[in-house]
Amino acid sequence: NRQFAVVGLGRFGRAVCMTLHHLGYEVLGVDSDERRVNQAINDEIASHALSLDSTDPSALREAGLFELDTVIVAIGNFIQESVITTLNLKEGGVPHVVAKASSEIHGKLLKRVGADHVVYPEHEMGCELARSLTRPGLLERFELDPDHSIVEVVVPVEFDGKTIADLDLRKRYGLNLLAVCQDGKFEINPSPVTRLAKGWLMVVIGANKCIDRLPV
Amino acid sequence: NRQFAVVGLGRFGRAVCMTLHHLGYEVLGVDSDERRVNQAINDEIASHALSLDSTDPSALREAGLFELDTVIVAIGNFIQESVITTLNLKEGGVPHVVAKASSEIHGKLLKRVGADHVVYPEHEMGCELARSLTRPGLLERFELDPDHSIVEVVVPVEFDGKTIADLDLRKRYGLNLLAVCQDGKFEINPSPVTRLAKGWLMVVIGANKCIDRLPV
Ligand SMILES: Nc1ncnc2c1ncn2[C@@H]1O[C@H](COP(=O)(O)OP(=O)(O)OP(=O)(O)O)[C@@H](O)[C@H]1O
Ligand SMILES: Nc1ncnc2c1ncn2[C@@H]1O[C@H](COP(=O)(O)OP(=O)(O)OP(=O)(O)O)[C@@H](O)[C@H]1O
Repeated sequence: NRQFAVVGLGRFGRAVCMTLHHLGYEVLGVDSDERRVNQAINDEIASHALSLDSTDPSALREAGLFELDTVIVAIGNFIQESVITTLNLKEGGVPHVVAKASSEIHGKLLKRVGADHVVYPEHEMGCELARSLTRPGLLERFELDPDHSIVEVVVPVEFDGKTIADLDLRKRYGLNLLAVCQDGKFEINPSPVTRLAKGWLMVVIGANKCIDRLPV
Repeated sequence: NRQFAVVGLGRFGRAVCMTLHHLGYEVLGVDSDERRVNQAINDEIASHALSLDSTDPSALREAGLFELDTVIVAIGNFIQESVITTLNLKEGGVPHVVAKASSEIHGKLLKRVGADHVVYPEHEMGCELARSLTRPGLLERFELDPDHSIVEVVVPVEFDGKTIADLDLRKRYGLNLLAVCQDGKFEINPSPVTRLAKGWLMVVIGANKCIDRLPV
């Protein structure tokens, strides 16, 4: 079974720890702040938790981080610590180092020192929120590639009372209907005679320019 | 056209501002830190940017925030400021206040003072990263409801060289194949005679317990 470590137990790091731990994986939480380590132990979000300074390679080695397959570096506000920690881990032989970045330049530095994967959690969620605010009827978007998506939309008033066959989404909009949802319960591949009602949800797949023509 | 304001120009707040601004919406950026305001003006991520203390209701009124339809409160580390700001905005008559929270208790307080929508960006992305690390073959998951999802998976070696018709995913796994992807280009509704190759991507929809049976 794979073992993980998370360096930096802030909001993001704790969530990574907690999820891995609840999925049954062995995960070690590390932070230079004693209180955060004790918090992680009390909240039982990791198998173990240790206080150490991750910019010190010998501390990482003694704690066994160099033997692990994947380490997540979740330090956002201290770019120097984040970058030095990532370098230490790659030089220590860790195959997969995932690091979070707070800016483009932070991300570039992390890539330079060998981070295998860089994530921008705050930025990505900020963009996602902004997009959802501008198209309130478009609830979620699952981007397949730059031109195609799957979207969950609120059934617009124009579609109220019409059957799926009536709407003929493929011919009129170039979209495939995948599922409809009434009161939180999804039905996949609904029958063409299903009559839609405004306020229901529907999930469609197609080109983005076709999705943009939906009256939502 | 709807107007927005973002209070708190950290990583998350800046991304919300920038995205709304690039989508052509009028957005006002607000922060108590003069440097963050100047940064937002220099980077052209908002239509306007102002320095003010959002815990002061008269400062919010003078800046015109009470006339807006939607305000985003993106203050995470200062719970008191975040909660007071949200209360000010709701008392000032703003119809939609979206606030980010750093913990469950922070979220509860925000709901109590009238936040219309609470988001947990770091927590949500931390959970998402952890899940993606444990099933490397499962690239993205789009949850429809607690029991059904759409997932993007790497075509496993077991499916290499087989046609979609051979695989008969609906009968053998209870899943519908929506799209396949070769070298970054998606094909929606691929023909049943398409021969899959390991390493390609495929997007399927179905019950989570059916998805879990895929050899990825
Ligand atoms: N050298 C170090 N060794 C170990 N932990 C460290 C080191 N430097 C910082 N940390 C820890 O990293 C954690 C996250 O730090 P930071 O404040 O940068 O995160 P953040 O980006 O605001 O996190 P989040 O958004 O996830 O809350 C803190 O708990 C901090 O104590
Ligand atoms: N009373 C206030 N009025 C206006 N701005 C404020 C106030 N209090 C804090 N801020 C600003 O809110 C911004 C975000 O603060 P904070 O450090 O809490 O965010 P954060 O959760 O770490 O953000 P992110 O993760 O998005 O970087 C800061 O730029 C800070 O100056």
